[in-house]
Amino acid sequence: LNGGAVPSAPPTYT
Amino acid sequence: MAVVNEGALKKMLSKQYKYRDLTVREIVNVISHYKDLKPVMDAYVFNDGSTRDLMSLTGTVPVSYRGNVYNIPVCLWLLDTYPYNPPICFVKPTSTMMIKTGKHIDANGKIYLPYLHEWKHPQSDLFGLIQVMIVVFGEEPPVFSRPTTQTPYQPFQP
Repeated sequence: LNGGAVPSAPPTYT
Repeated sequence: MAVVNEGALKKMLSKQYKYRDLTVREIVNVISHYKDLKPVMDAYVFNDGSTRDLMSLTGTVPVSYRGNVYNIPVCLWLLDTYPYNPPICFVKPTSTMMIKTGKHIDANGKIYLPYLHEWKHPQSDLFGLIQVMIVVFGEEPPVFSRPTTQTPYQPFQP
């Protein structure tokens, strides 16, 4: 089954 | 290629949608291109507390940022007057993400874009909106991953 893309976000640049 | 069933979509769209054929055609166009956006009928809560069952496109859009591609989680609500009114758009951060408020994003994750503000059918459509979102988010991501707290204390080595 197409589980769909895993949500992701850029790392926090501290 | 998952065949998207227009008939099923039309059934999903509640009777209140005034321009169902136009709306279904746009949804089919978008979800056959952006495979991770799914049509979902759900209750939308308006600012005055009233709720209404509306169609949303929920999932992620691919955004390139600093050489990597991220799947930014979004939810695009279609009012029952769509396409004569713009969608109401949100980023939907997961528990490991935090919203980066700014010119285009408020603390609730609501998305503000000139493309939405100046919405005009038929020049404006869902496909164009998502393309603008991808460009804008590629310059200024609406969400970032929460920093993982590195524990400075090293566990005792027996």
